[in-house]
This record gives sequence, structure tokens and C-alpha cells, in this order.
Amino acid sequence: GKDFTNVKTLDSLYKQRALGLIRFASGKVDASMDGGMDLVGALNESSVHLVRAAVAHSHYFVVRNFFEKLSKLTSTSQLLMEVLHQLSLFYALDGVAQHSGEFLEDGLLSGEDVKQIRQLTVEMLPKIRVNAVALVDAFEFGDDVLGSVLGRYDGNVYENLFKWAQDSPLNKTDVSVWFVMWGKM
Amino acid sequence: INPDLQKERDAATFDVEELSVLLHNGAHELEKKRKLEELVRNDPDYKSLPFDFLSREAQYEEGVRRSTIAVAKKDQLGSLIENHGDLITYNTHVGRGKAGPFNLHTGMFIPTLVKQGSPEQVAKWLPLSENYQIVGTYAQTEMGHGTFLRGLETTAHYDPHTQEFVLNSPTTTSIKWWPGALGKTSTHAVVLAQLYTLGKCHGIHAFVVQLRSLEDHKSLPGIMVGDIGPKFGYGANDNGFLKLSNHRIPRENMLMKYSKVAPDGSYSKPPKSTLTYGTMTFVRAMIVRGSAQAIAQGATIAIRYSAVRRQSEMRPGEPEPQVLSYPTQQYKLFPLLCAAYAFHFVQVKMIEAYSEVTELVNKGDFSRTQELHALSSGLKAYTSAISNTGLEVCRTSCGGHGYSCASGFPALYTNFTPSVTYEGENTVLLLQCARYLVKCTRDLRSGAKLPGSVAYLSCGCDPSSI
Repeated sequence: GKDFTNVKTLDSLYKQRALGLIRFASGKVDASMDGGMDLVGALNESSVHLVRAAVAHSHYFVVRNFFEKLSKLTSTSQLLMEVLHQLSLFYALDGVAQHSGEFLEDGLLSGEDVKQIRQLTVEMLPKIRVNAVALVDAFEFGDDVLGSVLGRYDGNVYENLFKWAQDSPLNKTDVSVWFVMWGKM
Repeated sequence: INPDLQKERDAATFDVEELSVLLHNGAHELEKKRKLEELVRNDPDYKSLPFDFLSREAQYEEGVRRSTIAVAKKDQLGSLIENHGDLITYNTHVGRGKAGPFNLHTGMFIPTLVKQGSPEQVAKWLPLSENYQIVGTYAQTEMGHGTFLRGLETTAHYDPHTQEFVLNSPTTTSIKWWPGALGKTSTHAVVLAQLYTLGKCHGIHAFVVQLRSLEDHKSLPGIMVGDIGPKFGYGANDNGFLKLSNHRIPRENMLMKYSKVAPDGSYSKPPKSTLTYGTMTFVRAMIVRGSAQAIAQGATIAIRYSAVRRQSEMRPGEPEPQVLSYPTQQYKLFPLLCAAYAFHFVQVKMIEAYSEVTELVNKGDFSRTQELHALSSGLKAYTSAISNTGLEVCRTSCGGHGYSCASGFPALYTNFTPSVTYEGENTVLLLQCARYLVKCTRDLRSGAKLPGSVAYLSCGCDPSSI
């Protein structure tokens, strides 16, 4: 019965994951110090847990900021808002799927929940696909900055791949050094 | 326009122009960006073969050529340059998105002068820097020392008799290593060194050091500088080494906005020791921006190409579908497309936070510097790691052509990937962020109120409340 397309639910999930990992890592530090270790030693002993905690905290910050930013876009058209909302939702859902173990560990989600979330992301793919090219166009990277024949704005990839090949310095001469060396073999 | 790509554009359900305006901070900014791009595109001085066809030396020369032309033409840009961001846009297009020889000059040398220098020092060096009469870089990292700044070995001993600092690289591992444009381009550097005065070490401080003669560009006595050789990428940049041997600089060359050394050698410490590292926080914030840009570029290439490329048959006898129509391809690329948007909005937030805290610091309020440091460390590490691995996913999603330099991915990847390790290796930065989080949990126990980005730690809710 959980609605994983609800922004508040997702925000809460990420918050709980970050809280859980930070409290866990912090608890490990405390336990080491209770055992007589100094703070530096305790931090080092718990460093693997600390890294996971920092990732969860940063990830939560990015997700929360995405949701918050969209909630403040008051003058944006409804059509665009829907598209951006899909992106934020997909980003959050995919993040849960990618890090499902951490959401499962603390009992934030069940196995069934994770399966449901994975299915939700798959079902969202066609909705994003229809706008995918327009969404990257909006970044407005010029062809000169992208420096990519494959990513050209006009999409004329194959003609320009062939032109690119013709610029190869090896093509300056028809007969290469190979032929000279071959003769010495 | 390729018909498949046009079909995709025609099918979009929203107004691309509206989104472009949103992403570029308004119609006015977007218009300026377009005009600056057009200027570069139509300028015959900026026409040349792609960097991929040039040798390392030729890439450097081309980078220098483009950068110097850009400086010479800067005054012709008129009203198109309203702020520093406009200049970055122009330079990015001139350098085709590659790191150029002036990146550290504008990105670190000048900001450090402004943030760490006294008003007199800023008045002396800023005009010279802005007019490119001197070219600077930021020499912090040493061959044997990276993120751990307190471990830097370079020394600056104050001599009260001559009122000079004597700079030395006492060991091989202390040789400054990697700073952009240090090898052949820069005339000056901000050098970070352990300050010794009246027989006592006061830790890392920043010094303006002249490296090369302004007459003939030869390196000065006591200065040994050069290029560190071929790298993974950054071919247009002369990342360099610097060995200092009893090199003397005037007392006035220590940046003294916060900490000071008086003529007699007495030392006044800064109000906050971390202020010396302020430039790093700024650069980390900029790396978050770079991460957003890099993954957005990767997604742009891969998604456009996936719309053009047709592959296999869904069913025997049917035409080859666009690769973008396969759910597996979508499942590779759309998380990265979404990440590009998430990172765009978070880089805006990061820069805002940096500006807010800087304003507070300028008013003497240092209460949020730790939070900013932790936030910039965590976000720099998180976003750069995702973008770095994401670029490889984008590359492989382009199939065999992704391996060609024509795809743009080798350049994009090798130009972005250093940000995973510079200005703090990511694991080290995550640990710095985590230490702050641990401190916050301890502060909570003593009833402290936590600031914005970590306020949620005081949330008493439990999993069942979801």
C-alpha cells in the first residue's frame, strides 16, 4: 500500500536511510571510544561505515534539493513541470533500486517494495523516452564544445564519421611506412 | 537534420525553449550565451582541427593560441560580458570545453588573491592579473602529498633581517606537482608552504611567488619549473612541477587578509584556521558544477546518437529500431539524464550556499564554514563519482563508435576524470563529510541546533513513520 510516486514518501525514505547509516556509523565510533580508543582511532576503525553514511547524506541532499527546487518553480508551465517531476521521481526511484540493500537493511522497505519500485522505474521509461532528445537539447551544448560526431545537433553522424576518418594523419599518404619496413623483412 | 532526430524533437511534450531559459537562469542569460557561442563559431581565428588529431605539444600550442586570442578579443565583446560567468562561457567555447592554460589563473590564482589578500595586496596584484601582465597558478599539491594539507613539506622561513621569506622544497616529495599551467605558462604562483617565524612553525600559509622573469620568461634563480609530462588527458595544459631552492620573496608576498607576519617576525593567527583552505571549498563547489556539465554532455551525446543509430531487429523482417527504443538502452541512459538534471539543480544550490557563507565570513561570522566544508566535500565526491562512472556508461551505450575519439567521450572522460581525485580524493572527502556528521550527532546530544543541510539529523522519527 505504499505510494512510491509520492514525493514525501521518497523524501522520507532517503532521510531514514541517511539517518540510519549516520547513526550506525556514529554508534560504531562511540563504541570504539567506549572501548578505550581515542577519537582518531575510532574514526579510522569505522571509516568504511562513515563513507557509506556520507554518501547517503549527500545523495539525500541531492534528492531533497531536486524536489524542493521543483516545488518552487511557480511560473513554469504545467507541461514542463510534469516532465521535470517525472525526472525527479525517476531519479529518486532509481536511486532506491540501486541502493536497495541499504533500504532493506533498516527495514525501511521490504523485498516486495523493492520489486515494486523496480517495476515503477521500468514503467516510467516510455514516458521519459518521448522527451529524451528534447531534454538534452535544452542543455544547449554547442557542437564545438561537445566535440562529438555522434552527438551532433543535426544528427548527421555517418557522413561526418567518414569525414573525420579522412582527416586521420595516416591518410595523408596512400602508401605508409609499413611498405618500406615490409621490404626489409 | 537527421529525420529520426527531428521526429524525436517533434514528439516532445514540452517547450524546449522554456526549459533552456530555466536551465540558463533566464532569457537574458541564455541570449548572451547564444551570442557568445555564435561569435566564437563564426570567428576564423578559432578554426582548427579537433584536438584529437594533434600531438601533445601541438595541443598545448593550440590551447595557448586560442587562450591568448580570447584575451586579446575580450574587449571587443562589449555588453556581452556582464559578469564572470559570461567570461567562463566565452572561454569554454574558445577552448572547446577543454582545460586551457589560463584556467588556474582565472579559476584559482585570482580568486585566492581576492579572498586571501589584504586590500593592499589585492590592489597591487589584481589589476596585473586581470590584464594578464602576470599569469598565475595555485601550487598546493606536492609529489608526495595531496589532500592532507598539514602534511605539506614546502617551507617558508621568515628572515627578520631582510624582511623576506626563504622558500624551500626540502625533499623530493615536497616538489610541487600537478598545478595547471605551472610548467611553462605561469609567471607567478600562489604557493602553499609551512610558515616558520621566530623559530616556530605556524602551519600552512599562502605566498605569492614570482616564478619567471617578466622580461624574457626565463625561470628565476632558485626556481626550477617544468611540465610533468603526458597525462590521461589535459593535453592543452602544462601541468607542472616546481622546486624551490632558497628562493627569497618579500614579506609583503604572504597573503595577509587573515593571518599576518609583522616586520619583526611576530605572527598573528587567523580567526579560523580553515580560512587558508577557502579556495579549495570554492573549487569543490565548482567541481559540483563541472560534474553536472559533464554528465549532461555525456547524456546529450549518447541520447542523440541512440536516436540516430538503428540496430538489430525486434522481430525478424522488421526494420532495425532506433537503439533508443530498446528499454535496456533507456534503462542505461535515463538514470544519467535524470542525474544530469538533479546535479544541475544541486550545483546551483551549492554555489548559492558558498556565496551565502562567504558573505557571512566577510562579516566576521564563521559559524557556517564547517557546514559548507562538509557539504562541498560530500557533494564534490558524490557527484563527480557518479558522473565519472556515468560517462563510461554513456560511452559504452554508443557501441563500438564510442571508442573512437570522434564520439567525444575520450576527451570528455579524460578531461573530467581528474576531478575525482583533485581538490581532495573522493574517499578522503567523504570521510571529511562524515566526520562533520558524527560531530553533529554529538552536538545534538548536548542540545545544539543544527544548521540547514544537517538539520534533519535532529529528526526523531523512526522507520515506521514513513
